[in-house]
Formats: sequence, structure tokens, C-alpha cells
Amino acid sequence: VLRGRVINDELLGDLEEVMITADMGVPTTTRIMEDVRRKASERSIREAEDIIDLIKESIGESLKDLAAPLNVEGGDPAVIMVLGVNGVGKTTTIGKLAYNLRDNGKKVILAAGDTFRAAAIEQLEVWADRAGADIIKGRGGGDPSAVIYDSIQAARSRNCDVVIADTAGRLHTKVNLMEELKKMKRVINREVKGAPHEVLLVLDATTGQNAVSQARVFHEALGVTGIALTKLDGTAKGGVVVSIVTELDLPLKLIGIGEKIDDLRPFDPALFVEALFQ
Amino acid sequence: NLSNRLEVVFKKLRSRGKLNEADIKDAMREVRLAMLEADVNFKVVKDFVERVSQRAVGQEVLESLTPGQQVIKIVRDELAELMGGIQSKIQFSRNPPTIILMTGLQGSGKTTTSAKLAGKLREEGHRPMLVPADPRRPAAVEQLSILGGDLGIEVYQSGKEKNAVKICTKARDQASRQNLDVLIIDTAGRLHVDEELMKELQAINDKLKPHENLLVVDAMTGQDAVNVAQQFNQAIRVDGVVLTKMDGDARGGAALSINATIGKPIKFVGVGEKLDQIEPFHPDRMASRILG
Ligand SMILES: Nc1nc2c(ncn2[C@@H]2O[C@H](COP(=O)(O)OP(=O)(O)OP(=O)(O)O)[C@@H](O)[C@H]2O)c(=O)[nH]1
Ligand SMILES: Nc1nc2c(ncn2[C@@H]2O[C@H](COP(=O)(O)OP(=O)(O)OP(=O)(O)O)[C@@H](O)[C@H]2O)c(=O)[nH]1
Ligand SMILES: [Mg+2]
Ligand SMILES: [Mg+2]
Repeated sequence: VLRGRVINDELLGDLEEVMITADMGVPTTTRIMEDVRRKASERSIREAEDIIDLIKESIGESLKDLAAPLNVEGGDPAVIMVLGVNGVGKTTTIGKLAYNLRDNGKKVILAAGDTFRAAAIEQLEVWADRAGADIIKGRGGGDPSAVIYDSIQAARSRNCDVVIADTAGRLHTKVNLMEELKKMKRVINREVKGAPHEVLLVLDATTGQNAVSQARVFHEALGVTGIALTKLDGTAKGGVVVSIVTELDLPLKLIGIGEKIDDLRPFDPALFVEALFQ
Repeated sequence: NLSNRLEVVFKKLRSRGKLNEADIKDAMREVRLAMLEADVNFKVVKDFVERVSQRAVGQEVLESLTPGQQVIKIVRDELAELMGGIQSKIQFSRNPPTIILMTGLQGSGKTTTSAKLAGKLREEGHRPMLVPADPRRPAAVEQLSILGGDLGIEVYQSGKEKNAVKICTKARDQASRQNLDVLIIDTAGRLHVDEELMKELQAINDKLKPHENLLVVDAMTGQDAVNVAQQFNQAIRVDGVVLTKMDGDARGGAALSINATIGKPIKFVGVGEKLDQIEPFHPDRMASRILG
């Protein structure tokens, strides 16, 4: 569609529109375009298609050092805390992850750490059953830190490799709810040396610039070690992660591409960048 | 925020004493940045800034002692007018039950909002029934049943039925028998590009002929809001929108994007996880929030 087009302000404007419409945001788009203009003149680029390759190269550059696998080795047990705002796909991602880990020979326990929302525990129970994982739950309305504590003890007594802690969705602007997460992290760290091994922030690909605010606040409060980006099977491109990953140096580890148990993939920067321009 | 940024733009110009079209262009650039930052859709911003530019070169700004304030006022008024012009109440049917269909993407807040709406309508003197028409999501039926139970509102027992259309028609018949006058149907989250699920939604819409189709949208939705609104509106004619999770700090530009694209009003706003946290939509407050 770019063939034969001359490189001018109109073309560059169209490419900017693609990036902003992919939720990359104005500051990141501007930075990428400056980088591309400089390279284009340095390399005497004449063809419109080559401009798009430069853009992909520039975005890919920002992302490739920040693709990383989930850290689940060597813990006694390995503990993964899963957090994020309401409705992004935490519980579903945990089910998919448990299934994947089981497939790779790990024994997994799910900690039903959402003791607040209606039927949250029942929902996780279905996933535990589907994934072949054990589940540890407390009573509804109880202290989530108590559930994670019990889960860690159960993991040790049952010789399980990984504990994945589900948490209730919470807006990052709610200070008392952020404090609840900090307490859970302290309990985990006290019980298992070096834990949590993974603090996984779940972001929804349909989210706009607010994802940057979410990432900043969760990271500042809890030290996020990885991001899972869900719902990439929709038409949203999730471009906001380019800003998040570069600004906060956070690895993007997993992507969700559907509602079924095997709809989880490791993050692939090249595929992601290609999809931005489709 | 935008007020401050515009004041900076106009401070530089005041020394010259007069404003011209280029100055207004600078001001519009700030407005455009503020709106993109707020997640308003790219094309919607373009159209909006164009129409506001026309007004901004008028006398009211050029002769004002505080041109920055004037521009903000014009922008805010235009925004509020765009988002607030239309009927924003639920239209009740003369032949009960009034059927309200809740639809939207995964995780947007449909189940929670269904319960909130039922509670609100009961307070206003109605006799609602909640219908758990999501046969797919793990524990979705339990979730709605618990919420309905907390409010003391009747929740249709779908039992082993997995067909959403059948669940809805049977629920409607039961509501009529029990003389309940509002049916609120909670549906499964679905992607606007999922052919099979959009067909299911159309089947529910065709069979039940709901009086209100409410599209539930997360306030933090980005540029994609336009695609979602268009596709859902094409599939089942959306009557109104509920914008959820407004208790966060998302600017909520999706509200303008949706309004500008499908022209349907935002009827309610979700402002928390508790069942009483639903409010009517205030276009002027939303306009200020989007501009930042
Ligand atoms: N299409 C699609 N839907 C997803 C994906 N991941 C999760 N979902 C759906 O998103 C909805 C919300 O998922 P949950 O796992 O309940 O989200 P959550 O973050 O645990 O929600 P809360 O606990 O209420 O905060 C469900 O309908 C899921 O099936 C994905 O990758 N693609
Ligand atoms: N803070 C806040 N949370 C909300 C609001 N509305 C819903 N939620 C939360 O958002 C999450 C998702 O809500 P649900 O009602 O399960 O969403 P849904 O659209 O039914 O999800 P699916 O059926 O999976 O598509 C839950 O954690 C709710 O408590 C709101 O206005 N504010
Ligand atoms: Mg959950
Ligand atoms: Mg639901």
C-alpha cells in the first residue's frame, strides 16, 4: 500500500496516525519518528517501504532487550504474584499459565488470593481443575495474605514447584488496596527466600494511555518483574507497552490471545511489531 | 493541564497584543495533544479540532483579555454539547417487561453493572429480574447470582441450559408470569470481531427485541473504542453506553470517541466495585476530565 509513495510530510503523518491509533501515544510516536528521520537521512533512504522498515526497526530495538521468559526456577517453591486493575484477565491468565507449567513438568498450586469479588474463588477453582493444579482457598472475605501463607505451606508439604497467587482486581489509585498487595508481598518474602520470584502485572491490550499510569504505580509499589499483555486477539494493538517497556525498563513476558486454556504465548517482539502495522 | 498549557501559549502572544490564525493553530495543537493523551480517537480529535478552530478565530477569543480561558471555554462547551445532547434515560416499555440487554468486551464490567442497574431500578420502584445469559465464563452464573442475592433481587435460574437465546426467552416468560417489569440480561464478554459470538448476540437481539441495548465500556479503553462501538452498533443497534471504572484516573476519551462515532448517549457511569456505585452521566464533568 506504500509502494510508489513519495516520502513527504503526508506519508510521515499517515505513519504517525498508524502508531497513535495503535495506542503508542504521542511522546513515543514522536521519539520514534525523530529516530527514523535521522536514520533516513544518514542512510539516504528514498523508498516509502524502507521508511516503514525503519520504524519497525526502531520499535523492535526498544522491545527486543525487554522480552524475557517467566522466572519459575529454583524457588522453594517459586512464587508468582499476579496483579493488575479490574477485569484485565489475571485469573484467566493464571489458569493458562498453570496449564503451561504443568505441561512442562511442574507441580502447581493456585492461591485463591481474591477473597473479595463475587465468585472469584469459584472461577479460579474451575481453572485449577482444567489445568490439573491444586488450589488453596480461604473463606470469602478473609485476608488474602493468609491464603498465600497457607498456599506456600501446602506447596512445601506437597512438594509443589510453583505457587501462583491470584489477587483481586484493584485500581492503582486506591491506596489502601495497594497497601494490601504490599503486605502480601512481605508475607511471601518472609516465607520464601528470594520470593516472589515474579511480580506479574497484567495489562489489557484494549487499554489506552492509562496503562502507563497503571504500570508506574504498580511498579513503584511492588517492583513489577514482568508484564502479561492480554486480549491481543481483538483489534487493539497494545502499542502502549512500547512506552511502558522503554520508560520503566519492564520486561514483557507473556501475551494472551484468547479465552481458552492454551491461549498463552511468550512475547515475541518481531511478531508484535509486524502486527502493529497490519 | 490544558488550562496551564494554553496560558503558556497565549502569554507569549500577549506581548504582541493581537492574536492571529497561526496563534490559534498553536493553541489547537495543545488541545489536540491533550485529547490524544486522554485516549480520544485520532480521527475524532482531528474532526473536533477542525470545528473548534473555526470558532476559536472568532471575535470572542481575539478580543478577549484572557484568550486562553476563552479557548478552553469554547472547547469545553463543544465537548459537553457533543456528549450530552441526547436522551440519556432508560426508555421503559408500555408492555412490560422492559428488556435491557447488557453487552460489551470481556472484562468491561457487564455483570457488575447489570446488578447495579437492577438495584437502582428497584429503588426507583421497578421489579427487576437479572438473567445470567453467559453460559461460558467459569462461575459467571454464580457471580451474577451472588450479586443479585446481595441485593435481594430475583436472578433467573438457568440450570443446565447452555443456549443463551433459550435462557433469555425462558427468563422473559418467567418474568411475565411473576409480574416483574424489567429484565436485565447479562451476556458473555465477546470481541466485536468474533463472528460466532456476534451472531449469538444478534440471535438474542432478534428473538428478544430488547428495548435497551447497553454497550458497557471500560473508561480506560484506548483508540480501539471506535472499532468496538461501530461493530456492536452495526450488529445490534446500541441504544446507550455505560462507562465503567470511572473511579480510576483514566481520562475517558473513549466517551467522546464513541459518541462522535455512533452518536449514542452515555447513560450511566460506574464509579466503583460496590453495587450502589452507579451514577448518571454528566457531560460537562466528562468534558473537563478529558481535557485534563
Ligand atoms: N479475548 C480474550 N479474552 C480474555 C483474555 N484473557 C482474559 N480474557 C477474558 O477477560 C475476562 C476477564 O478475565 P478475568 O480473568 O476474570 O480477569 P481478572 O483480571 O481476573 O478480573 P478481576 O479479578 O475481576 O479483576 C474474561 O471474560 C476472560 O475470559 C484474552 O487473552 N483474550
Ligand atoms: N473500580 C471499579 N471496578 C469495577 C467497576 N465495574 C466493574 N468493576 C470490576 O471490574 C471487574 C470486571 O467486572 P465484571 O462485571 O466481571 O465484568 P464483565 O464485563 O462481566 O466480564 P466478562 O463477563 O468476563 O466479560 C470486576 O473486578 C468488577 O468488580 C467500576 O465501576 N469501578
Ligand atoms: Mg480475577
Ligand atoms: Mg460477566
